[in-house]
Amino acid sequence: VGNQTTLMKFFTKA
Amino acid sequence: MFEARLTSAATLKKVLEAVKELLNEASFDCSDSGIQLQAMDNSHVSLVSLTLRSDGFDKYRCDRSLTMGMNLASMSKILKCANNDDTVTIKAQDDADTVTFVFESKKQEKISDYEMKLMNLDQEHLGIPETDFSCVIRMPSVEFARIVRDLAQFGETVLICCTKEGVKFSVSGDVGSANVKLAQTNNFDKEEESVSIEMQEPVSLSFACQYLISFTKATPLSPRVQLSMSSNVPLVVEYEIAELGYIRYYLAPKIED
Repeated sequence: VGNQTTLMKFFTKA
Repeated sequence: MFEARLTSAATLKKVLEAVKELLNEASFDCSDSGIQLQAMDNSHVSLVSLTLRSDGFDKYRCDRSLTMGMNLASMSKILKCANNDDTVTIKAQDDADTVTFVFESKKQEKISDYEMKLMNLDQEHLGIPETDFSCVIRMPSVEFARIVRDLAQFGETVLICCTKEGVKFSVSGDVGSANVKLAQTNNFDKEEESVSIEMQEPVSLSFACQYLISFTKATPLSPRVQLSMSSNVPLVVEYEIAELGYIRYYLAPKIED
């Protein structure tokens, strides 16, 4: 997805 | 014993349509408070969070919390067998490895049941922090779907700029560029058609069109959509499901070059 970052960067694992 | 009944299968069909483009399978967590689903798409760029409250069902019983892993393509095949105005009941025994969908016609002259095998899905749950967003935009869901569909023709990435005057969606690509500006309206007598913006500070963020298009599959669930944005945190696109709950999509922003 190009220079798309992932959600992991923003959310912690519950 | 788990049992959840909705008078109209149409609602469940719409919910499934809203998630099945992003997810191949999903775990439905059922508890006393209702049904919840949280799952990331395969590329881990977007996340779907669905809440259906128990008090929104016509009948709801959940003696013990259970997680039902379902293949959404199979679930879709089953729900296509229901008429929109059929009553639908989802049933499962405690510790069951199957779920049953029962469809009843309005006059009760036709009753069908479909049993589906459950899956063991190892899904990681993300902790989503409460965020005070810089901009919250509310607009007609059909308008949002239209803008996203129109602009996606001209590029892969849409830039959303929100100020207190309005919100601007911009795309550029090989063909050229396109901009759609929506002004905040003061249309108090037609609230459903209004565009409202709550802004703490202006925000500009870029997102992949492809995901926004997938999110707009939820349009039939709600006349309104809410977009929440802050710099460098995921966009939240929320559709309320009347008297039942909501579906929220989180999308990571494109990284600044």
